[in-house]
Amino acid sequence: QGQSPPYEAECVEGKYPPPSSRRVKEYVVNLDLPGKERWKHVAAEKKQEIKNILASFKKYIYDFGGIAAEIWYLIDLLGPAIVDVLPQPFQDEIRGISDVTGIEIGEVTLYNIFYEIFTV
Amino acid sequence: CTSIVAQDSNGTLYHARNLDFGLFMGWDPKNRTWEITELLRPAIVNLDFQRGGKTVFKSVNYAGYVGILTAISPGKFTLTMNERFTLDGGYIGIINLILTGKGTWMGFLTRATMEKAESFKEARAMLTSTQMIAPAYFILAGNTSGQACVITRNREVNGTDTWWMKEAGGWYVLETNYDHWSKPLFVDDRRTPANKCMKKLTQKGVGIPGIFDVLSSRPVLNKLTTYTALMQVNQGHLETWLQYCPDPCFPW
Repeated sequence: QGQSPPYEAECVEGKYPPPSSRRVKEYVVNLDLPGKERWKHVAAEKKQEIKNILASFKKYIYDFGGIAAEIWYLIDLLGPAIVDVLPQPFQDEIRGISDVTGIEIGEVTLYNIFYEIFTV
Repeated sequence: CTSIVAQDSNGTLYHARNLDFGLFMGWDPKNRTWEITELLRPAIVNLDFQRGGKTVFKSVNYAGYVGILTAISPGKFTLTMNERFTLDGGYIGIINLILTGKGTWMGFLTRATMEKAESFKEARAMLTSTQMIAPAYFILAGNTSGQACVITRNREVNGTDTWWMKEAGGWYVLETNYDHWSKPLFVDDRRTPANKCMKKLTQKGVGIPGIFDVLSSRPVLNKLTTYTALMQVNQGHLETWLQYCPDPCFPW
């Protein structure tokens, strides 16, 4: 399929606008609300999508086996303590998302600091 | 990821990006897709952060993520963030945070920047002077011609590099996931194709449709691309499109 690297550029034209089905929906986040309330509507509507991402990530971690699976156990176990070290209002926002989605708070925290974990 | 800030012949700035994510996280050989990438797409949302009923900034997020990777402060500045891989990465930063209490999480720094900075200058100051937990590239653009740069960040403030649009070629600046002074890894060179397409586009072609075409060109568009976001700061304009890369398409 396709080329081997290094890749040759294929400069396409006339791709804009794409079909409207690919346009991303907009939500308002009210910063006047307390942190725990701000994401309620977004988290409620996208609950399953967030769960799917984390379930897939969990599977990926478990595939490493051994100690990797223990790490996930620790994330769930220590979740409430981990979120406590984050700055505000992020602590409360993450707690609010966890409440609405029913996802363990440690897992929502991990999702939010994923960049730092992943850059290694 | 690929971020581009380009200025048209009138000096109007456009800022756009592809967000690529999910490398090595579950390849589906049947559909030739990355598992996490496919799951991230339905979670993409545009957000309008408001205070007192007025927009403070707009962003593109994966639902459940409260930090910022792509955002616009209407009339003031635009910001995108690209991942920077170094050995002195996130784990060391996390250990340092535990031991010394020093370091800011990337997504929270960008969020604070979007909420607090009143100008390009203030945003640049926040993004260059805050100790971080992991390295990153910040692509920042203001509201006047030439006001665009790529900030290459280490965890520490020392060694921060700012690469201005005028040094990068005059009318655009482009960043993927490599330091601008180094060659990209030959198996992951999206920079050369993107530059080729920008040069083919020319400054006359700069605008939302032209930049979207560049970001829709393989391998700038690849199997990891989840969305393309397009911003014009003076109009406060942000639009986001889900991206797919049908075969034949590069896996990254």
